[in-house]
Amino acid sequence: PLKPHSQVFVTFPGELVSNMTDQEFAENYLEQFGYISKRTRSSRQVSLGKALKQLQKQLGLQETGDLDSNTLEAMKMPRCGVPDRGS
Amino acid sequence: FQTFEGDLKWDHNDITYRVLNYSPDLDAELTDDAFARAFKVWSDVTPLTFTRLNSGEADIMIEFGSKDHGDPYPFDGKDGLLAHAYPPGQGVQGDAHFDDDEFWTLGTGVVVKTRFGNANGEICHFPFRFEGEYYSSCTSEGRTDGLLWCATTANFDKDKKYGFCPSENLFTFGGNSDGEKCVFPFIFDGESYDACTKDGRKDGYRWCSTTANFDQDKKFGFCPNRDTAVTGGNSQGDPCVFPFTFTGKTYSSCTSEGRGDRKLWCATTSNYDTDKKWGFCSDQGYSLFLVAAHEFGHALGLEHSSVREALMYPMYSYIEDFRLHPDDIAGIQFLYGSGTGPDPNPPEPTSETPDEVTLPEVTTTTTEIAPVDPTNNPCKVKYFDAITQIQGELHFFKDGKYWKVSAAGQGAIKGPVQISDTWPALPATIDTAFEDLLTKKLFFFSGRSFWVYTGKTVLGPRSLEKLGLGKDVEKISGSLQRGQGKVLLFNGEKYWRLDVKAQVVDKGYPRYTDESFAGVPTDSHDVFLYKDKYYFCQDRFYWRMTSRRQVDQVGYTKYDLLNCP
Repeated sequence: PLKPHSQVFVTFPGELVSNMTDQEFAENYLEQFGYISKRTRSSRQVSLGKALKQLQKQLGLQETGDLDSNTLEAMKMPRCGVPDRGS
Repeated sequence: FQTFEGDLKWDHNDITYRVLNYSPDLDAELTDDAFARAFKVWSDVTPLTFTRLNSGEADIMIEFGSKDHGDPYPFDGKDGLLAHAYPPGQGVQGDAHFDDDEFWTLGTGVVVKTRFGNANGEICHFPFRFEGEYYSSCTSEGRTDGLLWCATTANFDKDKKYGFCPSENLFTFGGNSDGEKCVFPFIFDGESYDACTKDGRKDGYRWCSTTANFDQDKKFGFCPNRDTAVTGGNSQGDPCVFPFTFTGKTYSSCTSEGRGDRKLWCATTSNYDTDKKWGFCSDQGYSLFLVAAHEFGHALGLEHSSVREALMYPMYSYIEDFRLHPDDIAGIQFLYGSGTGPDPNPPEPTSETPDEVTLPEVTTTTTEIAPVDPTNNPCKVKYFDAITQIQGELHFFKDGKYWKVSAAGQGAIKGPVQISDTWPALPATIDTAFEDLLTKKLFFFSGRSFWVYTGKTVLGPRSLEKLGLGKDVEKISGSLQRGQGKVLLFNGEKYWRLDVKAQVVDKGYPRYTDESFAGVPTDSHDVFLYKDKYYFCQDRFYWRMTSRRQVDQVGYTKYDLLNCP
């Protein structure tokens, strides 16, 4: 039988490690790709649920309006930098 | 599909482009080829042509860059954002930028184009066999000069086909040295360098001097990435160094040790523990062709599509046998129209052909190719007055006649039949017709009149005003059954909803066609329901839309619906 392997984990220098929460990440994403505006986000007038629904519709996901795991996963996929909405 | 606000498009069809620089990942020749193929994706379905310029301002300026690369939209390192492009216009508009922190390939892993050797620049074949051993990367084994090489077939021992792999010891690209190789050591800013460096540059590209003294000669070039170059980490572009030491152990290949995400990495010096220099080993990479085709879509005026299979969908996915999705075709043709393209009609012999005249089969052949009265052959009809499904058969109306094709499959075309033989009350020109799904009544429209057939009983002609349509409505050019006794009646840019039982249009109409049915021509001369999908016809083509109102196909009416040869 294989001997148990003790894995050593290290912190690699220069690796882009994000300290953002999922919520912050999602807000950044929604603003970057035109689902919420910077102004409405800063004034806290934004309904994240509505923006998430629009994103979910664009990406063909189930339109829950929630930051569910499928939506979060889709947000982390490689993509084009052109906004989905707005100019 | 979506277009940019105001339907931004080029005001000319002869588009120019220029490649400003290259990625160290991919050979310039492969890069040029990927871009040319990406442009061809669009020129194949439009009247657009793309001409490459080597100097001056082109409509589409293409460049690789990373992070802050000179516009207000920085890239974000490996993965995440891959590229972006600007809609048509002057200056930066129309330009396409590719993130050079990505690993650019043709989508299936490192592509190593060889130089010199005896393989005419063929791509390395990994793994390859050399003296009984298998190699999965370029090697200097068997050579005394240290140059990296690979076999271009699976078995060098048998085929003896090889070429040299990109390295700074073989050539540079860009810069001002016409591809000359690096000279080591070289002097830069008073310091001596014996390897490519990123010093003196803000863009992170590795470079070297092509003479012994850069300070004096100012001759330089960029270093091509080796097949073992890393991405990300803190050594972007540097090659792995094997063996390397990590936590006291020696590694001779990429490893996922030390990581929780199972990604393979390597050190770029011989000792990670002391130098802490590392990066990720090459993966499948991103297809430059696919990403470029997407970005050029933006540069031509298309925004992101919500059709997952469309090229203009914002997320990247690798497709082996790429074909442009009908949604993309509909989008680009909305802006620029369709190209002439190859004629879908097969070449037809003519009766003047000497061989055919002398051959015994000539009688039959001549009979088949004899000019056909276009009014009798539906395949010669450019477009039909009306198309609709009646009792499971698709009916094609034109100038007092109609033809039928079974909706079930590829049945033969039946007809022509005189309209007056079947429905004596009707005029020769039918603008649209539909079968009420509940009562099976047939509604025919022509000009400002309509008729309702129940079996052989007819009501009409009656005026469109009876349906609540104003005098400004000249005709009804299309109709879509919507279920529950409702039918949409189209007249160009507007449509109404008809309550079939009450035979009056509902309040709140007309509405604008393009607001509810985005992506189809607003000047469709026919609209009909067929196999639960909406068809909008313009000229010889149809745009097919799903019940979720997404265009999923654009095609030829006579080939796809009428089954013409």
